[in-house]
Amino acid sequence: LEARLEAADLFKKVVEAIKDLVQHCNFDCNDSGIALQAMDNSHVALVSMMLTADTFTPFRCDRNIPLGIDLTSLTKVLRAAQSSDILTIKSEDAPDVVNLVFEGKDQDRISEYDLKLMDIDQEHLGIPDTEYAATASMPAADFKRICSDLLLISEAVSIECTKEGITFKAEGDIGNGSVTLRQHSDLENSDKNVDISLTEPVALSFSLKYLTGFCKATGLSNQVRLCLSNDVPLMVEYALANNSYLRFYLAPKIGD
Amino acid sequence: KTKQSGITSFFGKS
Repeated sequence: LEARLEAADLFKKVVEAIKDLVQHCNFDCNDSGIALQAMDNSHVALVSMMLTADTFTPFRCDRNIPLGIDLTSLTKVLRAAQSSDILTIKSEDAPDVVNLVFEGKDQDRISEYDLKLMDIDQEHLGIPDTEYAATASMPAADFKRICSDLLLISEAVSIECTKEGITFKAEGDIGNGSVTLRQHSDLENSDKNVDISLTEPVALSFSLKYLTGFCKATGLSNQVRLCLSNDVPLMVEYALANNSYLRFYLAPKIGD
Repeated sequence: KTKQSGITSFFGKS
């Protein structure tokens, strides 16, 4: 494997966004790119990352290799990379370590780290192709704000999506709160758009602790997409350049 | 009253 990223920033942010949700995971490398799928310890949420080969310049991977990595350790190594550094990830065929090289853009500084790999026996789940009943795209910063505000009211949020908009409702001991985003197009700045497409109304409840955790990915993308169908996990997607993505799935809270 | 469901009850092991 040899994969070179123009800016370490992307990889730093991706790892930062998932490291509190999952601790040990395999980065599955093959000729289509670097993928990762992992559940959190309590098996409530799942993270699915894809960094396509096109994200790297260049990308080369001759054989399928899983790189089992402790994300806490990876975070320590990535701290040494500045956001604008060129990052190269390298690995041998049957590796004990993954090699990370950071090169300063304008300087003659080259940092090189070897990170020990671990054997991780990870369950791989089949995520069914789903035609979601409702899809809502919104500014990622707005979603983060809504989740953190409502977490102060309750540990759960009910998300209701209709043609009129998407509503987040929390009911807690101190009272209730709700936020509605209406569909709108900002002609000056499409990053501000709220776009809703719906085949049938949905209403589902989720843990805000997990949703606020997903929002650590906010810096990766201006917009976030929520995909919902009744009685299936919510998908929260941060789309990245070159068809890469960071997706989180969250199992709903259901009636007792 | 609601309870948290698990992700594995929706996504099968492959």
